[in-house]
Amino acid sequence: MKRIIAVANQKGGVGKTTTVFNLGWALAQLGKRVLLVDLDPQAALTMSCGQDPYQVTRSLYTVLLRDTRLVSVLRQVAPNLYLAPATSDLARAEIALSTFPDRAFRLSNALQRLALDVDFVLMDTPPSLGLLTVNAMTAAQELLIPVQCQFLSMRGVRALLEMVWRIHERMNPSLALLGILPTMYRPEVEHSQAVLAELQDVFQNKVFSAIIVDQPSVAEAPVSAQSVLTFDPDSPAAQAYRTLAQEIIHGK
Amino acid sequence: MKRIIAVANQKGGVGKTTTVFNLGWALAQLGKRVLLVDLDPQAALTMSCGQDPYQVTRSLYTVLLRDTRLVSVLRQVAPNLYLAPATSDLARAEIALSTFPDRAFRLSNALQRLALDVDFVLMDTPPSLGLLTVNAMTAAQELLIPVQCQFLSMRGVRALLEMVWRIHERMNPSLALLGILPTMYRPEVEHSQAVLAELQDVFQNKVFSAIIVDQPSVAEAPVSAQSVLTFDPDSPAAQAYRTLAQEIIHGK
Ligand SMILES: Nc1ncnc2c1ncn2[C@@H]1O[C@H](COP(=O)(O)OP(=O)(O)OP(=O)(O)O)[C@@H](O)[C@H]1O
Ligand SMILES: Nc1ncnc2c1ncn2[C@@H]1O[C@H](COP(=O)(O)OP(=O)(O)OP(=O)(O)O)[C@@H](O)[C@H]1O
Ligand SMILES: [Mg+2]
Ligand SMILES: [Mg+2]
Repeated sequence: MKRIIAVANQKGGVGKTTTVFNLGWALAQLGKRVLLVDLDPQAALTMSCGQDPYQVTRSLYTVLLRDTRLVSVLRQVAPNLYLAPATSDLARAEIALSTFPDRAFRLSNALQRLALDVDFVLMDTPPSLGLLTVNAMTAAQELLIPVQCQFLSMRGVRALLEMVWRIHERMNPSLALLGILPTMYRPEVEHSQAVLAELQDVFQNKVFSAIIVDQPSVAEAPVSAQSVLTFDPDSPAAQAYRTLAQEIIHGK
Repeated sequence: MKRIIAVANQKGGVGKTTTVFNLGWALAQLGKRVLLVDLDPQAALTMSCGQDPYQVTRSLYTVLLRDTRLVSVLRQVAPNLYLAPATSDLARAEIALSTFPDRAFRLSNALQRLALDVDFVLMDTPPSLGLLTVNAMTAAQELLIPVQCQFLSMRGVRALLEMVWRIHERMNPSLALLGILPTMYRPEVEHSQAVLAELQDVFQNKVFSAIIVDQPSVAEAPVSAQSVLTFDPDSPAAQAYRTLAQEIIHGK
């Protein structure tokens, strides 16, 4: 039974792409077959995988707009790890799709027809609650929300959960919150500690025990199309992403 | 002559809101009269100013959709500093405006009618290149682009400048690049140094000499609705925002 997980938060720069990329690597290293889906027109996930979005000819855009088979745009980027890449024309998808009656379910339909045996599908989304993010949420059964351990990021979670509830009610009753992932945590900074404590207090057991610390090599690894798991394998952040993978496979 | 500056970058979390807020404070402390405009449905700028978006009844939404006078939604948040607040219903503005023939120019029209004498208008935008950001770019004469000193942020600048050029060609010939602002710079991290060097190499004199360092008190100040200029006034980031204000007033 394939697990389909959307990673979303309309607040920008909270670690959505970084989480999809590194969690994908961690699951693949554990022998799971993983498909990464890049729904962000900025194609940060595609770039992190070493692919040049300007060179990609068949992308999610054609899957969503022209019913191209998802399997025909896939690229294998590492053992057990596949990518459905994004291109910048995805930015036009939201407008182009607005006249389709099934505009919110295009990705869901494509994933149901997917002729590839995978254990996990991880979807990266843009920093907005538009149609591309909605497509991820109707295709998913589980939602992972990265929250940066800073004040401005904390404030956006309420609006996001209200939207998730509406999607659950009207479009996808199987959508459930998988968990809230604290990211860019700085244990030596009091404000970061305070935000983490508030997250754990408000969301209780919905917060993963894995906490991703702020670590410069996480931001540097994608320069050479590497995950922090290979670039800085013994580091706290690499260890935290491995812990997260275990929590997701075995349950919290 | 009022200077109208849009602060934009579709990459999330690069310091757009933080820059509008702290630059606004720095200009106001220098005696300039400043209007801050919050075009992001997440209303991070509104929150940073100590306003609760859930309590705001008259916001930019009514200005853009129902021709409400901009001056009627303003709030003074500090000496010389005014705010046009956002609410979450701005998220619906992009769809609601799509049938208006002048949808790209609603803010520009509202600013032209503004019955308030200000020296600077600073506009915060959401992390996307949708209609709200387009409205900021057609209303502005100058564009400031914050770029976080990390790999993923660097890669998005090319797509943004392509869009700016299109806006300049087709909608707002007076739109010019004011400058690129390096943010969250970590002088002790080699990767951060490398990204800054690349920014300065590629964009030359378009990069401000002011460089905003990564400093935890910048993220903490908005918790008490303060700018880093009052919360941690002698700090490197506070000093950098003052330098930025001087550069903008007097030219680089
Ligand atoms: N644990 C971490 N430590 C240090 N840097 C990190 C960490 N996680 C992510 N980053 C860096 O922070 C920046 C923001 O992360 P990322 O791009 O993954 O966020 P995002 O939510 O996907 O952003 P967007 O909203 O633009 O899609 C990136 O430059 C990334 O490399
Ligand atoms: N110089 C800095 N040092 C430390 N933290 C910073 C700095 N500048 C901004 N931050 C923090 O980084 C996070 C992202 O900044 P901010 O929200 O201003 O970016 P943004 O581009 O407006 O994000 P979005 O794309 O979601 O609108 C915030 O939590 C902010 O407080
Ligand atoms: Mg991303
Ligand atoms: Mg912002």
